[in-house]
Amino acid sequence: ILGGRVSRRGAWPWQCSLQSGQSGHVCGCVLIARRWALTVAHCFEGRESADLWRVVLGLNNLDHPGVHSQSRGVRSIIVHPRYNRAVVDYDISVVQLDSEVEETALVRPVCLPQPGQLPSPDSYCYITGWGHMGNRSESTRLPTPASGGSDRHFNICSERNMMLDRRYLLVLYSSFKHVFPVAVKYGDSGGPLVCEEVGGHWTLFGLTSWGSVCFSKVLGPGVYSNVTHFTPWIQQQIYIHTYLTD
Amino acid sequence: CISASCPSACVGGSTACDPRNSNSSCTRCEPISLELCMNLPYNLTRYPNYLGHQSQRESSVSWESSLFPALVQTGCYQYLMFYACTLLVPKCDPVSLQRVPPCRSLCRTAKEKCESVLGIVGLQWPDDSDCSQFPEEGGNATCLLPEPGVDECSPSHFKCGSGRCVLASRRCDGHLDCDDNSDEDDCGCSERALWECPGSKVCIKASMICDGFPDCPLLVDEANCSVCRDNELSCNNHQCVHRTLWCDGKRHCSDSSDEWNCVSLADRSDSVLTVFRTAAEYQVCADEWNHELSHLTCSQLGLGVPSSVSMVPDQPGVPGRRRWLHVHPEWNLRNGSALQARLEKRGHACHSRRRVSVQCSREECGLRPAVGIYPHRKKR
Repeated sequence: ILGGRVSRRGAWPWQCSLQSGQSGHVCGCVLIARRWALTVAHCFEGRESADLWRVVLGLNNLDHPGVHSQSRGVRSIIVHPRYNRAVVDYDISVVQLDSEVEETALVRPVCLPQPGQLPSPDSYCYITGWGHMGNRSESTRLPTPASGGSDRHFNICSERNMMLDRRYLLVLYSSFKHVFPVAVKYGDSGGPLVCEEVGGHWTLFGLTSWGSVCFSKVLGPGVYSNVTHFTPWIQQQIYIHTYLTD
Repeated sequence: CISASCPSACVGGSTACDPRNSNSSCTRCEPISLELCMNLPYNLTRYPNYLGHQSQRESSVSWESSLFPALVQTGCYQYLMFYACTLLVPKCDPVSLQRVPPCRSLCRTAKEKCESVLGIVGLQWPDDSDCSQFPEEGGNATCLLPEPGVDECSPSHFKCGSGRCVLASRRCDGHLDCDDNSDEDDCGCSERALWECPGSKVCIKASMICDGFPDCPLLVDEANCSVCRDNELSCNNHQCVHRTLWCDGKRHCSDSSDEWNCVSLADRSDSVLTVFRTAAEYQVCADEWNHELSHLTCSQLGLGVPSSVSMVPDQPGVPGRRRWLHVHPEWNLRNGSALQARLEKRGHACHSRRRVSVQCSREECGLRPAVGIYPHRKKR
C-alpha cells in the first residue's frame, strides 16, 4: 500500500496472506467463511496446483506471525472459468482451505455483499495489504494534457474500456470526497476493499486486481474486481465443492 | 541450456536434435509464436532474448510486451514496433543458430524519439536495452534494420487510414482514436467477425454462443441451444439429462447444473421448504425431520444457521395432488451430500401431512472484536 499507515492488530481480521514455497507472501486474500477465502485469479499463474499454497491468517507482521496466527493448506483453487490472463478479465478465484479456521479476535470472516449491493452513501472504505510501499513524492503532481503532454501520450495509460464494465470498480483515489492519498501496489493483489455498513458490519466490495504501470510511483488509479457482480458465482462454487464432491 | 546438460533427447545424436548441438548446447531456432510479433520479415527466433526472457511464454506476459504496443500509439517512432520485436523475439539465423541483434542506430533512434514520451507518464525505458551492446551496421557483425515496407503496426494493433497504430481493443469502442476516426468506421458485428445479438446492437464472439454464460440482452445467446427429448431436461451447458436424474444429489451434467437450485425456502412468511425433484416441486414431510437436516438446509442455501423450525400443516383444498419427499432412512450415512440426496420418494403421502418450514439467520460476519464495537457512539 502506497501512502497508508500501519494497522492496529486485529483491525482487519479477514485479511490473509496467500503464500507459496520459498516465495513466502505472494498475494493477499480475504476470509469469507471458516473454510473459504477469496483472492484474484492472476495470483496463481504458473502455480496452479493447490498443494503449492497455504493461507495464513491472524497476521499483523508478516515476518513475525505470532502465536495467534493460523495457517491452512489449500484443498482446491477455483479460478473463474472466464478469467482472461491477457486482459486481466474476470480476475477472481475462490480458495477452499484444507480445514476450517478457528474464529478468534484476530481471525474473522468478512461479509459478502448481496448481488447488486452498493456501499452505503458516506460509508468509509479501506484497502489493506502487505504489498510494496514505494517512495511517494509529496511534490509530485499528476501530469495532465494541459501541462505539456498531448492527448496521445495519455493513450498509453487510459483504461477506458474497463471503466464501462460492471465487473470492475475503477478507483480514482482523487475522486473520493475525503482524499486519503493511498494506492495499492504489487503484493496487494487479492486483498480486500471493504466498507463499513450498518451495525458495524464490514462488507467486501472489491478485490485488488491491477493498476496501470503509468503513474505507478504516484497515486495511479486501481482496478478492483467487483465482488457484488460475482456473489452468485462465489456462492455457487462453495455449494458445488461442499455438497457435490462425488 | 539453462542446466549443465541437455535433456536426454539431445544426447547421442537423436534425430530430434540438430547435429550442430552438443551435450552442453541445445541451441535451436524456434518459430515465432508471440502474437505481437507475427508480422515480422523473419519467422524464427532464439531465446533468451535481449530482455532476459527465457521463453516466448515469459515474453508474452512481460511488462515490455504491454509497454511497447501502448507506446506505438503515440507515433513517436515509425519503426518502434519492429525494434521492440527484435528485442522480444530476436531473429535466429537458421545456419549459425545465432541471434541477429538490432543495429545500434535502430536502438538509438527508438530510444531518442520515444524515451521522453515515457517520462511524461512516469515510466522508464527498459533497462536491458543498452544500445552499446548492439553492433553498428556495416561492421563485421550482421544486424537488423527495418526494410522498406515493414509493418509499423503489430497484429495487436488496428491501422488507421492515416497509418497510425492504435490498440485493437480501441477499435469500435465508441471513442475516436485515429486521426481520421477510421477506428470507428464499419463497426457492425459482421465487419468485426463477431455475432450480433438478435434484437440489439451488442456484438459477442462466436465462442460465447451457447457457452452457458448469458452475454446478450434477454439471454438470447443461450436460447435454443439444447435439443433434448421430452423426458429430458437441459443442463446449463446444454447437455441433456433424464428428468429422473434431476436433483437426485448426484452430478449428471458435466457442469453439475442438474443439482443447482434444488432446494428453496418459500419467500412467504412461512418459509416452507421445497425441493425440486424429477422436474417437479415437492414438499418435505416433517415426520422424520431433525435438527441436523435444518442446519444442512440453511448451510446449503448459504443462509447461515436455522433460527426457527416448524411443522406447518398442509393447506386444505390445494389444487392438484401434493407431492411429498421423506427423510431417507440412511440420511446420516450420506456425509457431505446435499439435502436432496438425503430425501426419498415413497409410495404414500406424509402421515402427519405436515410440511417442514425453516427460517435461517445469517451468521455474524464483518465484525472486528479486537477493535471493539461502540454502538452507542454516534459520529458528529
